[in-house]
Amino acid sequence: LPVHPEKDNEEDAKLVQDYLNKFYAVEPGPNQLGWKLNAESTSEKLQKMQQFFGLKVTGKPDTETLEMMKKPRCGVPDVGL
Amino acid sequence: YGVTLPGWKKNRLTYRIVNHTPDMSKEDVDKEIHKAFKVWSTVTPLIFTRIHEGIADIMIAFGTKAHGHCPRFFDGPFGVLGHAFPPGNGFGGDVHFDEDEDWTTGSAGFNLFLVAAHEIGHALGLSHSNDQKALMFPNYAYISPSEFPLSPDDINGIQSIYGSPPNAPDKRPANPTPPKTCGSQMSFNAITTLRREVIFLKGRHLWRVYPDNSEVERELISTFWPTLPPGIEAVYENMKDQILFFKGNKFWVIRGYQVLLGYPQNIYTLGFPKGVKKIDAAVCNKNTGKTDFFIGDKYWRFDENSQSMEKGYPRQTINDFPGISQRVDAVFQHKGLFYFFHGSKQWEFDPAAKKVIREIKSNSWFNC
Repeated sequence: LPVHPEKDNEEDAKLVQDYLNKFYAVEPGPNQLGWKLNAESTSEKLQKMQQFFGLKVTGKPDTETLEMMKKPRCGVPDVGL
Repeated sequence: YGVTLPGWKKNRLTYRIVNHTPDMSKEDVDKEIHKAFKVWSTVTPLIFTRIHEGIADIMIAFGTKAHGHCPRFFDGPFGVLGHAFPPGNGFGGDVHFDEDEDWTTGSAGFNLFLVAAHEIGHALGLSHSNDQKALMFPNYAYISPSEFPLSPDDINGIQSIYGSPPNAPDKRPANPTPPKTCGSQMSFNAITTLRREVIFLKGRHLWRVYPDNSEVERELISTFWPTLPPGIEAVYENMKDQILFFKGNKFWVIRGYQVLLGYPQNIYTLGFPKGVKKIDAAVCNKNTGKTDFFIGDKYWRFDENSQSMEKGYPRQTINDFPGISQRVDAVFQHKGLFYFFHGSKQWEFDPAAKKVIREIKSNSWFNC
């Protein structure tokens, strides 16, 4: 059993938040015309990430998703303008 | 693959290695980065030249955490290995590597050649691909440097921006080199507005013109709409921020970059009789909400509101558009006036006064 399950959860939650903010936050383009996009929920961003990586789209930070987030990678966002 | 357009507007690009990682000899760093550029120059017309002073198109540097004025930070060992910016001025085209990583020429640590090749892909205009075999997949994956690292997905992506290398056989049907925009015999297959732009189509290419300033950009049609065939014959922008493309008896409806589901459809669904085989040109009059389709010496009128062809058509074009006596290659509306094109000539027509205002060369929109 994990020694400090609460602590692990906190770390996982922070990992998920950081990852989604860094690679799946859609920023409006500098010359976006018309209405501002509604801010996506964490679950929506998570689904988008899971879809991009071909994972099961659950919207939840399951083990497979956390493993993918821990892999070394490029710092350019996966979604963007 | 994904692209961030418009890519570099030139094939000769410079790069400069601003500093080196202490993990490898300088010679090795220079060699690995040179090899990384060669990966892309092998499959495109691009030529990369290294400079040692001043501002290069692609500036390459190693840094940690917050580095210089870069808007992105690095995060210490592992995690993010590097990042890059799409083509442009300032940070545009620049490549940064996280110096907190262990950079190598082999499989230990992180292979600089592989990461550099990936980041240079971004610096040339590619974004991440969700193809796990692609070099432009976001996660690091070591493959032997002796293997060619680009997957077909990577090659399709970069060639959709820059085309094939000059000496490679062009996989697409042979086509004359893109017409010179300012050639006196310039003509077009189809023309449409697209919000504030005017798009001119011919063969596999399109030109985006911004009438209010001198910008003209030439792209491959497949760069925006890969599923559209070359040789589009007619195109117009309707009242719902959509564009309709016509070729033969088929048409596609597009919104932004997306071809709407269920297309192509037959033009007969619009109300044309079976005898009509193709459309020469089309324009939607934004003032009336009616679209005119020109075919041979006749035209049909379509009501965008009721989505139905009006009764009493076809009519002779010359009767309702005095002065427009030749077959119409292309037509579009700008600031209320119509511009009819045939070969290397165009006619500025006032639909309210029903008369030609003047005859102009077809390439007058290109600031030749």
